[in-house]
Amino acid sequence: NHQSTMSPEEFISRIMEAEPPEIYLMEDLKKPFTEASMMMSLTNLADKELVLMISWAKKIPGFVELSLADQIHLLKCCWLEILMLGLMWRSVDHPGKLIFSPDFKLSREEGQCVEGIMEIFDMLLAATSRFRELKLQREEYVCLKAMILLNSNLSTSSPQTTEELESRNKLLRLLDSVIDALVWAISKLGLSTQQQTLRLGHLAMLLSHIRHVSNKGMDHLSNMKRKNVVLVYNLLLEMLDANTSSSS
Amino acid sequence: HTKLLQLLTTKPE
Repeated sequence: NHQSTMSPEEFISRIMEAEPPEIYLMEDLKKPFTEASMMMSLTNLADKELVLMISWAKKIPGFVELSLADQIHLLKCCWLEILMLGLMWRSVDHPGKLIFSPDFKLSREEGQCVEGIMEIFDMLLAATSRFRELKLQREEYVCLKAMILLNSNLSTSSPQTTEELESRNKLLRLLDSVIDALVWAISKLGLSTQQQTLRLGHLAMLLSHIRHVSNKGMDHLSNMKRKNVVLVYNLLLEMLDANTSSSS
Repeated sequence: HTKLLQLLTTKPE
């Protein structure tokens, strides 16, 4: 269990190195958007990002030592939250805009062309504003992203086999490591002890907003798919189905 | 094999 002996500093440097490269949509965007064209661009980008997300997760120290079942379950639970936090990070210095990729930026108003998406854009923009007010640091951002992944599924069923039990224990120790890492990152900012505690609380509370927006987004995407506004395929389809089939 | 499983089980190049 090398991650338990890893210092918070080392843990952060490993997850900083795991960061996926910048991704481009690489499509000729025809403006104004239609409902179908915007949904297609959004889902094409999400599908590309998902492939990189799997590689990213595998680079989180200790993740690949979890059981394969836990790895799959965690990713299926949190993928949209991870995509949304990444979007917030890219958009943090651009008030009122959502920077999906360097070549795909949307203003709040552009959300008007997709039924029901402006509400989600507004929630994304609100959470992004909170991160802007808090002056979220890159080290904190990477910790939060790892926290989302590792905290995404606290299974209700108790582990049945030794393998499941070991994986569950590893997961809990990994969560300890990532919390330690976030606490360490906050401690570098030159705040008073009380301010550090408050910051940790505020950052952690933002995660519940992200979960909420992700649930809204998941419903929206499955509705768009059901109404044939957009054709969802490939890895994105697999990840979406994992959520819609378990909730219905 | 699902795509997710495939991506998780392939060794990094």
